Amino acid sequence: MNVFRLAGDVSHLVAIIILLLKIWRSKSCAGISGKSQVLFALVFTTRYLDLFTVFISVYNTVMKVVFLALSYATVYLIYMRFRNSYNSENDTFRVEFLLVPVIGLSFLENYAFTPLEILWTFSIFLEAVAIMPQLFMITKTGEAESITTHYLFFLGLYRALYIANWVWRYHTESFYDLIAIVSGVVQTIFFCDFFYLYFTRVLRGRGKMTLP
Amino acid sequence: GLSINPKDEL
Repeated sequence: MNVFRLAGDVSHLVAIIILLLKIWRSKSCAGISGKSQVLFALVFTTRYLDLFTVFISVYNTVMKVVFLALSYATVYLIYMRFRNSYNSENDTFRVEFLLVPVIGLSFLENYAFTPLEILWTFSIFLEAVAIMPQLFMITKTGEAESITTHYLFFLGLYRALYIANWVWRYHTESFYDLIAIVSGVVQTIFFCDFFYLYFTRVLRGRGKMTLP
Repeated sequence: GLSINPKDEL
């Protein structure tokens, strides 16, 4: 554990809580892609199956359970509790175009051809692209509420901090995890365009982020 | 090195 890793986990947690609180307080999930949130729930589910097989640390177990619970709570709020506010007509990204290549890749490129390793690899690859339905929705509608953009900022920050964590671990422990690093870098690149808009538009005091 | 088990990162 290093400061980049801890800060990354904290910003991931902050992102998820921001989104959950926004939906809960406004009693609306307008502008939120339910598809992205289902994909994130699937990411956590397939990655944290090792909760049943190995014990790593109290921190590790608690964070995994919290991420799982919060992601399922978010999906519940979007599709059940506040489903009337869900903009399904704008959440039209074809998820199968992500799932099929990701499933195929996880069978081809993994550390061991075992169910748990393949599912872990699937979760790493899927996480890299899971935000695409949300970014697609923003592009389609041409705008995003500022709270939604804060959520995306912390989610992108988490990925960027994990890269710093990997650089740190490579230098201090000679440790590297190539599948996680390549996917993490790809995932962070998806956020670059958003980061630019976030800093130039949202933080300069407009309520909403509108696209040019 | 490559591959890690157990996987400590989240």
